[in-house]
Amino acid sequence: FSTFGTNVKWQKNSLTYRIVNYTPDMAKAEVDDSINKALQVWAKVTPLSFTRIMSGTADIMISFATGAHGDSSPFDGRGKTLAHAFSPGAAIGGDAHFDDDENFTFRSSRGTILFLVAAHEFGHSLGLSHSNDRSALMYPVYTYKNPDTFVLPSDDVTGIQSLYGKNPS
Amino acid sequence: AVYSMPVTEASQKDELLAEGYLKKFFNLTEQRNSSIRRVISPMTKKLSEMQKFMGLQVTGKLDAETLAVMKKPRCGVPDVNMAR
Repeated sequence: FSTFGTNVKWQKNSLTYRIVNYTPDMAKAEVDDSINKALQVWAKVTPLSFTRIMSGTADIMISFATGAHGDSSPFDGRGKTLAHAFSPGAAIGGDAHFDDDENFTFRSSRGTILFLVAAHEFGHSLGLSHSNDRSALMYPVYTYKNPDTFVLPSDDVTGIQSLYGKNPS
Repeated sequence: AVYSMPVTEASQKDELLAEGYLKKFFNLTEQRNSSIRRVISPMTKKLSEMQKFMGLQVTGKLDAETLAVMKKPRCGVPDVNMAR
């Protein structure tokens, strides 16, 4: 694993998130569920907790966009780049953007499973950079895994706990 | 040193794709009007870096396996750790 730096992390354990808009590929409830499950992947192994807010500015702002979307890293159409996220910090820090030219799915392997992409991006939102371990969630290339039986690989657990410690419970 | 050669030559389109990929994800920078003779080109160096990071055979060449990984869907965050 690698991090953006030992001090590039949230200085609090209670974080907020907001889903700014939705992809038309999935039902809203499926997006909500995918995002919540993706955050819980990290909450299970750290002292971090996540609370959803419906308005205002959250620590992690989540949005779907195509092409240029105001952050100097435009998306590139179908395939290639699926999403990106920013390391912890004020303003755009922690935010996660998903390329809406992709075909996001809830469970189907005939598209890109939003839960898997979101769980990876939230790793960045919390301070993890890419891993060179092919089995890690933070490996930069998308590979299908069954979302119903997903377990956070040990490389990612070690990485996130190096920043925030273990879940006390 | 012995270098393995690609089975098929990469097309100009593939080379452009690789250059764009390495610029975006591995911090490949333009090397124009350099008066220094370079034994290893920046492209070869970055290709090797990318192959090592991705767990591929490190050849420094744009081979089929490397191209295939470059064409896979991925996260847009650079693999080079800028903070470091």
